Amino acid sequence: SAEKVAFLPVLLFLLVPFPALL
Amino acid sequence: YEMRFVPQDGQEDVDKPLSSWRTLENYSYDKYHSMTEIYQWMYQIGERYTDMVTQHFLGMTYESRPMYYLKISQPSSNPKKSIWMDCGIHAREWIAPAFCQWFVKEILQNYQHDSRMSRLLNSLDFYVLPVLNIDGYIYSWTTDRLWRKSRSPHDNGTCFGSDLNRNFNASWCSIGASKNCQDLTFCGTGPMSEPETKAVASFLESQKENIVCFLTIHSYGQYILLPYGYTSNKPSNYEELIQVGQKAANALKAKHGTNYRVGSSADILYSSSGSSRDWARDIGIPFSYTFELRDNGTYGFVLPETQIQPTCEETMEAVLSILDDVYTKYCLSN
Repeated sequence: SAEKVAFLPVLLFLLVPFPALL
Repeated sequence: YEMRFVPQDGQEDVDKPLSSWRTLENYSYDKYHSMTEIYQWMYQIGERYTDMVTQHFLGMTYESRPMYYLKISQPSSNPKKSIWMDCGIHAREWIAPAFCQWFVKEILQNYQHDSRMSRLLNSLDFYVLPVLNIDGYIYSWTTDRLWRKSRSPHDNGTCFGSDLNRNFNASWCSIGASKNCQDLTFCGTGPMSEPETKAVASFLESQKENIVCFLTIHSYGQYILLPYGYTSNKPSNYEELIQVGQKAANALKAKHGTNYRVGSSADILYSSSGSSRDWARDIGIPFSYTFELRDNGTYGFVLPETQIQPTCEETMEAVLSILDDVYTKYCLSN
């Protein structure tokens, strides 16, 4: 699907400690 | 000026709706929606509530998509003050457009029998921009869920996107922003260099005599932020902004127990220049707030859909609390 969400960046994000840029 | 936009089948090959819905009654406000669906929703809201809602053209995005805002206005001969609310300036913060849609739905479904909303609508007009960064929002659906910036090309097309919330003309790029396009906080090539920023700023400039409250919805962090981010100096009505903001945070907590902090961005989050909130206050809009919605870092920008409803419910309470105070200050005497 063209709208399929890219999952890899999501997993990478979870490794970044809070707070990120809001 | 007013325009009507009818989405055409296949207009956005990369942005087809995930679900099919035909009427507003079937629209799911507890789901995230693609830009195509949001365009269609805006059109249908305008068609369904012809006496209350008009859809207006605001400008074009870098990738030539139209930006529309909804004006919610109860016909009246009385002079009214206005409220501005925008959502989705940062592409990955999907809960923000979900809240703008929730807010519009709540107002329109309740204003006739809810005395509080009826009172607000009698005296205030609302301008709602459900997705400010449309190009970025679509990119976050198709390619990179965590995309933040716009999609304008830089450095000979080797680098994409400006942080639209660093691009306003408020001590532009002086602190908490970067002149390197590779960075998430790239402030653009100059103040208001991005078409999306220009479109919003031009409209707000043209309406600033009437707009008394500017709300910009973000995620995440559980904050109600007030000016400033670019300096530790305080706005002239700082105490009032804190008081109104704290009352809103109390109303929010009463709904589901979520604890928001209230303060200036520089004091309680981080310094940043070129934000729309600071710019709005600097052009004279007295009440200017950024909401950083519900998550505390557990899910970050990827807030599950199960959280949409409680997030919107509690945020609605906070926004209504602010609107009550705006009404008391600017409308009650009239």
